[in-house]
Amino acid sequence: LVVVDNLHKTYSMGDVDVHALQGVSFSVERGEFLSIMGASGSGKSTLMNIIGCLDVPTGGRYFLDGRDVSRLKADQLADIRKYTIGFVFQGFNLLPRMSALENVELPMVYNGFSSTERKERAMEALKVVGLEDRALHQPHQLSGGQQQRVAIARALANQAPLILADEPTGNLDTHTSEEVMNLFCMLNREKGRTIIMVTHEPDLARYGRRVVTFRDGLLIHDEKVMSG
Amino acid sequence: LVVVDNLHKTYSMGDVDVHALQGVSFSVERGEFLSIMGASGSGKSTLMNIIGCLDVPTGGRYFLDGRDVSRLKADQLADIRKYTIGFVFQGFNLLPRMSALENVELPMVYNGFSSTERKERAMEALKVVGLEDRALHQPHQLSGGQQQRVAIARALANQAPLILADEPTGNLDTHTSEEVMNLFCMLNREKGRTIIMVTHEPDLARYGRRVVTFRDGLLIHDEKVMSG
Ligand SMILES: Nc1ncnc2c1ncn2[C@@H]1O[C@H](COP(=O)(O)OP(=O)(O)OP(=O)(O)O)[C@@H](O)[C@H]1O
Ligand SMILES: Nc1ncnc2c1ncn2[C@@H]1O[C@H](COP(=O)(O)OP(=O)(O)OP(=O)(O)O)[C@@H](O)[C@H]1O
Ligand SMILES: [Mg+2]
Ligand SMILES: [Mg+2]
Repeated sequence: LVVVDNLHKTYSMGDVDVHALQGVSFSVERGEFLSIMGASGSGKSTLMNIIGCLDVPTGGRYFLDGRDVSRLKADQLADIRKYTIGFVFQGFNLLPRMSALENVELPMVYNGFSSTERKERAMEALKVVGLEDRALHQPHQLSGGQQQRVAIARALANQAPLILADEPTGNLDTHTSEEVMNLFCMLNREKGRTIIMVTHEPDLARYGRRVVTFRDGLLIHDEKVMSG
Repeated sequence: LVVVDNLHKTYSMGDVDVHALQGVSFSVERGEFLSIMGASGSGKSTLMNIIGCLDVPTGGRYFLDGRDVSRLKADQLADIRKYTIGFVFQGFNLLPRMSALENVELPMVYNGFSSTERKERAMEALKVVGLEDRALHQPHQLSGGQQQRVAIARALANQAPLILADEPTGNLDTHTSEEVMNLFCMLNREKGRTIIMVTHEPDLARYGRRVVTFRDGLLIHDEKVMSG
């Protein structure tokens, strides 16, 4: 489903270049559950933004479902972001003037769901993350972990086959983090959704079936998780 | 240094009331290192905002250094926030149009440091958190963990006697998190700074000497950490 080939990403800051990705290659099959780990600043979010069609590499290629993403036009990329990918952002990226419910409904607006269906699926997703009684709160009226859970609910509610979760549990207590991991496992095993998740916690990384590790913009390790 | 007495905080949302704090009482001595744990939404950030003089309780009282904070005027509260308290926010709260260096210098502008001293202390703080080569980046040019470390550096650089850290390691890998904890220990033991830290991770909570636990707006547990 996802193939990255020798990806490079360099940011130019005047006379200094920051090499965020220095030649990353790997592939992810449909139905996989992959965890990505690595030190702060090692390039994980940069990679996720490229896979999520939110950013373009400086070099190398990215194929999504066999199509070379760098060859696609802006409206085709927008379609991919709307229909194919559900993104849980590291900074949540909720719209501040909308309620939790409206934030969760937003991706479904594009997907042809009726207004009734959107509201039902959004309330269901909020219930799954334990926030049905916060549906009408705006982001500033929610705790940090609650905002993170709304971002997770938003990625769940539309039916995107690929879920990209960038540090989905950084603001959650241990118990809630495990619930989120079990939820991802269920989506992966029962609903066949492909999941790529960035996490800093080795225990949570092992809910997936494969763990890759980044350092300084390069993949340095790739191992299958022995299910135990 | 910090005494809270039967603190209540209620948010009114039309016909529904959210009781974020339901009668919280405890005290923190000068020189203590206290960790606060509890589930997402249990009231930790709400308490931190009151202790940090950023919010007012609906009921109960808060004494800082013996003074009833609810009796103070706006400019006295502003002075406390500038000189007495260093705050690491859960959402980092960096100013987007300023560089990392300028963000770290900002609290020192009020404290009578000369422009040369501010720059030196800010670069030193950035070096301590491993970001001296990111000094000129703006927040959007930094990774999530790097933004969090800039927020930590900002609380370090000015010499506030009370440090309030709301989830300072949520976006940091294990190794960097431990470095931050060791840094807090050093500030506490060698420089005598009082530290109140919210964390979700039991291992990190034990770097402090006392752990209190919240549930549903109430303190349910308070234990000394046996140093080991
Ligand atoms: N401005 C507000 N209006 C209404 N409710 C609010 C507001 N701010 C916070 N709340 C509610 O108060 C409760 C406590 O929030 P708080 O941010 O203190 O939780 P927390 O313990 O810091 O959680 P987390 O671990 O997720 O950061 C939450 O249930 C939240 O929905
Ligand atoms: N717009 C930008 N301009 C310049 N440098 C950038 C920009 N965005 C990111 N960087 C740099 O690229 C590197 C990789 O950033 P990235 O956000 O991918 O890290 P990360 O692995 O997600 O880290 P974290 O675990 O802290 O979230 C960092 O060193 C960062 O400073
Ligand atoms: Mg990141
Ligand atoms: Mg909080």
